[in-house]
Amino acid sequence: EAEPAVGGSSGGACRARRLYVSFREVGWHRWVIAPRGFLANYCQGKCALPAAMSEPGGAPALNHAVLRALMHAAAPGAAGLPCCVPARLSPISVLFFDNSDNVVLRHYEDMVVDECGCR
Amino acid sequence: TYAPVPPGPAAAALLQALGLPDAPRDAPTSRPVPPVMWRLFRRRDHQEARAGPRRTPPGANLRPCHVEGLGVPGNIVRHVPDRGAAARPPEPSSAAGQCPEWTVVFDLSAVEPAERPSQARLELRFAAAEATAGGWELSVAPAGASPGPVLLRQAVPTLGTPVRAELLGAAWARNASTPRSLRLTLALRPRAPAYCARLSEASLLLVTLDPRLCHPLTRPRR
Repeated sequence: EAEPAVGGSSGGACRARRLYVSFREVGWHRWVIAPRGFLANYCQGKCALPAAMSEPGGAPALNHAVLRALMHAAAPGAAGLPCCVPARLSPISVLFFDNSDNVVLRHYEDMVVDECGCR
Repeated sequence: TYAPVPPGPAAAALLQALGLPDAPRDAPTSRPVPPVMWRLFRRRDHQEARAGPRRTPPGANLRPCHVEGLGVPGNIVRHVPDRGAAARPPEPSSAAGQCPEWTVVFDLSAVEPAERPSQARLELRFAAAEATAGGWELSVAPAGASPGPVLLRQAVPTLGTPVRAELLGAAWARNASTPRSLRLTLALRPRAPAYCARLSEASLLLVTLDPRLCHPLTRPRR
C-alpha cells in the first residue's frame, strides 16, 4: 500500500514516502506470526537545487550531490541529477514458523526508510 | 494502491534476502508460539518502534544483532521442539526405583553453516508426583548406541518452574559449527529416595549470529 506520488513522475522534493508492506497481501501471513506488516517506506522526489542543498534534520548535504545539481542546472545534458535514496534506515524483527516447525525470531537490519537524501 | 507480490523471481529474491531458502508452507497448526518467543519479539519490537524515525537514532539505544532479552549477541533466535517426544513410550505418572532416561532429538538442519551459535539453552518441564527434600540432579549425555560420557550435571532444586541448562561450552563446543541434529540422553535423579519425575516437555532455544547480516553499529554522521 503506497502513498501515491504527487506532482508528476518525481513527486516534488526528495523525501520519504509511506509504503506499508502487508504480509497478508504478499501471501505470507500463514507463516509469519508477527508483525502483520510494517512501514517500509521509500524515497522519491527531485534532487534539483535547492532541494539538493539540504538534508533532513538539518544535516549538511553531500558536496558531491550539490556539485551535480549545480552541473545539471548549468548544463543539463552533462550529468544527471543526484538520486533520492535512503539516508537513514531502521531494523525490524519478524517472528515466523520455518519449514522445520521451529518458531524463529529474526532481526533484519535496514528494513525501514526513516530519512531520504540526495546522493 | 494494493500490489500483491507476483510469485517468481522477485518473491524468491526477497525470501533469499530474508534468509529463507523457500517460503515455509502453512503454519504447523499444532504448534503454539512459546511465551518466551513472544516476550523476545515484543521486547525487540518495542525497542525498534522507540528507535524509529524522529526519535533517538537506532544506534543510540538498540544494539544491532544483540538479543537484549537473553543478553547475548545474535540476530536469529530459534525455538526448536524435541523430535524425540513422539517416539517416547508413555511413562507411569510416578515410579520408584531406577528413574528412566529420556532421549531428546533436535533438528538443527535449518541453521546455516555461516551462523555462529551464541546460546543453546535446553528448556525442560517435568511433572513430579511429589516434591523431594534434597532436590534433583539433571545429567545430560550424548545419545547413541553406547552411553556417552556425562557432559553436564546440574542441581535442580524444584520442578515447579522450567529447568534450563546451557549446552554451549558443555555439550557443544563454543566455536564449533552447528550440528545437523542434536541427540541427547537426559536423566533426572532425586537426591533423596523419592518417586521419579516425568519429562513433560523438552525444547532448545538456539541463538545464532549470522556475520553476513550484522554490520557494525553505524556511527552517527559527524
